Amino acid sequence: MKIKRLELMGFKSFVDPTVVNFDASIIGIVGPNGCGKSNVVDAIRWVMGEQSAKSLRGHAMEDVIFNGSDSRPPLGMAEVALTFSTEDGIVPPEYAGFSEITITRRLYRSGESEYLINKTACRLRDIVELFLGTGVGHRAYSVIEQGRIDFAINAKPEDRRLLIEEAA
Amino acid sequence: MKIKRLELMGFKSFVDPTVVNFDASIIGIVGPNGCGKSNVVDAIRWVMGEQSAKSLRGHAMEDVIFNGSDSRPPLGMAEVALTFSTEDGIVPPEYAGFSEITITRRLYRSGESEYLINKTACRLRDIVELFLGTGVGHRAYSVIEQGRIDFAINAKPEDRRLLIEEAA
Amino acid sequence: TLKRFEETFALVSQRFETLLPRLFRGGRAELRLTEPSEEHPNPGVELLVQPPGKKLSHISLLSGGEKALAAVGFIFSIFLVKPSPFCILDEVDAPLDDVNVERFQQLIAETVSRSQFILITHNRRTMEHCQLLYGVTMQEPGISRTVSVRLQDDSDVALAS
Amino acid sequence: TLKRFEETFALVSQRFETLLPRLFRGGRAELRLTEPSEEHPNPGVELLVQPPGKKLSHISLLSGGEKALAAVGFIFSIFLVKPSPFCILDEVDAPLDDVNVERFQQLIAETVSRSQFILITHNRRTMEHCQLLYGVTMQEPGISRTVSVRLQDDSDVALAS
Ligand SMILES: Nc1ncnc2c1ncn2[C@@H]1O[C@H](COP(=O)(O)OP(=O)(O)OP(=O)(O)O)[C@@H](O)[C@H]1O
Ligand SMILES: Nc1ncnc2c1ncn2[C@@H]1O[C@H](COP(=O)(O)OP(=O)(O)OP(=O)(O)O)[C@@H](O)[C@H]1O
Ligand SMILES: [Mg+2]
Ligand SMILES: [Mg+2]
Repeated sequence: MKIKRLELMGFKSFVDPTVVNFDASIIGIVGPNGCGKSNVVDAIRWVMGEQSAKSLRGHAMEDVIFNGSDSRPPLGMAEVALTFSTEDGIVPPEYAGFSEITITRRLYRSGESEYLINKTACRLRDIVELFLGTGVGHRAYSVIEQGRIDFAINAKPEDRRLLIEEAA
Repeated sequence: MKIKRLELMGFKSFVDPTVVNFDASIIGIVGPNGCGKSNVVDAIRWVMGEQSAKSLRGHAMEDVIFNGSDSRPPLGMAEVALTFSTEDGIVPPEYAGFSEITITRRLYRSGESEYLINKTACRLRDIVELFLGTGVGHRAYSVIEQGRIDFAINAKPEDRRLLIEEAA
Repeated sequence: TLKRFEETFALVSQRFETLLPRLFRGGRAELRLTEPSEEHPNPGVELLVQPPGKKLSHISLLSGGEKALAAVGFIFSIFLVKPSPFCILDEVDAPLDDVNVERFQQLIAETVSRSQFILITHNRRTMEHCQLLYGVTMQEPGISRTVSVRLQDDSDVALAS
Repeated sequence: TLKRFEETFALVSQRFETLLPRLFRGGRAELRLTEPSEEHPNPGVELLVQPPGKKLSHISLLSGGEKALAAVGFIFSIFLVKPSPFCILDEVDAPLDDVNVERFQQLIAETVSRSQFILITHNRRTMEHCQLLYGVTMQEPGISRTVSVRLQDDSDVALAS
């Protein structure tokens, strides 16, 4: 389930449709302070099912929708799509026939959400279940947000246990 | 009250008597991870009266005394002396005649502490009073420990108020 | 699931004990379970790290860079027991000096056969180890766009559109 | 002392409003007092920062580097109202990119006539702005010693004994 492609639109500072291809094993994301690098990480965690606005650095989930700039008005919707390759064989049985899987998440200012797997509408549960047992998930030990590397050190012992429980 | 000289002995990883001269206006301290740079900052805050072991990254105040290495046994005492110049005129009236002021703090494993101003024994209160109103002090806004720059941003509004109260 | 936790814990702590001395070029490290208490019936996990030549001390006495390196070691120990298809690290190299950045990169190079890495960084040495670099710019204030990037010799990272 | 707090707050917020747009090359910033409540009878201090071209947002939406720069701006605003003889900053430049490191250094250059700065850093650009560099080494594991340091051209910082 390696990441092949990420598509963002109206998500945080990515107002226009943006495609990021991850065609390599070690990919660097670089750029000046405040340009949107960590927003890419937020987009990946969000489409994988993250439900806490606070852990996406906002107050309400609506904060992920582009809220305007000097030159552009706010948008009414945020959409992120993440495409995985299934070449490594880590794929749930019902998707065995596919060479890639795309998950999509949309949020409207009205508060309505939509989730899709390979362009077919589904529920959040279906997306979360897709990742169960693979070691990835929006809260897994495989995504370390900015400033959180010390988490493993400064955390309480019972919080560190959670990290190991995820891998169990 | 610019800093002229710092002398450490048995303080954290500075087991042997060490002198650092601060003869410039912008001084850099550099070196590999874990070599003792932040221990220098801890030494300055400690000699100026810091009473919380936790804010010096320890559990008990005894943690500031050199606790041994592969080649050296633990010591029984930590001593730090900090010398200020009085050229800029910021000096309490009772020390007006001096061209420099040295404050010294010692801690023995027995738990006994000693404080000195210009080599004369005094109490902790005397050291703390020396700095009152100058903007420096072990907790002042003028010492930002490692990883604490975000403190002003992530702090609660009433904590930020404290920073301004200190300057009032 | 308690049995599964204990099995996984044993595997992770084995990895941790061998990985940390390699990262720190010596010293030793250990994971321990804490005593269960009324408040926390499930045992928690304690990290003990002893950099080379130093006394075994509580992790809070470590320096900023040593803590970051120990945390990377802990995460990778879990990773080696249960590899995940991809791993995203956002500026974990910020507190590391040049020597430790290289050690961090070596660790990635050893694990990359099983997982994909996405690294956000300002550190040139880390950029040099990436196979592909994506630049994010905000030439139009408030609007993020991506550009492809090529590392040029000594000048700054060149952003191409 | 409430009157003194209000006077100092007014001065600090004036400084903050002019300093932040200079640091961010545009945009605006403001300090506000929060409404006193039962729990906190004394009003607290809120920071509002709007980087150039962006909407005024809660400070938690800022990026890591923007937060560090805003925090430096806040500390220096207090500093300019009540200068202290010296200021010690331990790796505050870690989250900053090269452009913001230069802006941070300019701020120091403007304030250095009133105060002495002691900067702990791994960043070469910051080192280049120091008048004096002290190296700390641990050649004997666990034992810190100081050495005098000279910046050499492109190679790593040379540690001399
Ligand atoms: N809903 C939104 N609409 C528009 N812009 C947003 C939204 N949410 C966040 N932003 C903007 O995104 C920017 C932060 O981006 P991000 O945290 O990705 O920066 P970064 O590239 O990681 O920077 P650094 O190197 O400092 O960590 C902020 O300036 C913020 O104003
Ligand atoms: N009482 C003590 N006796 C001996 N060594 C100690 C004592 N207290 C702390 N140390 C050692 O000091 C080291 C930490 O030093 P310090 O935090 O100053 O490093 P640093 O130079 O700031 O590194 P970094 O660049 O990673 O922030 C630790 O490795 C710790 O073992
Ligand atoms: Mg970031
Ligand atoms: Mg340090």
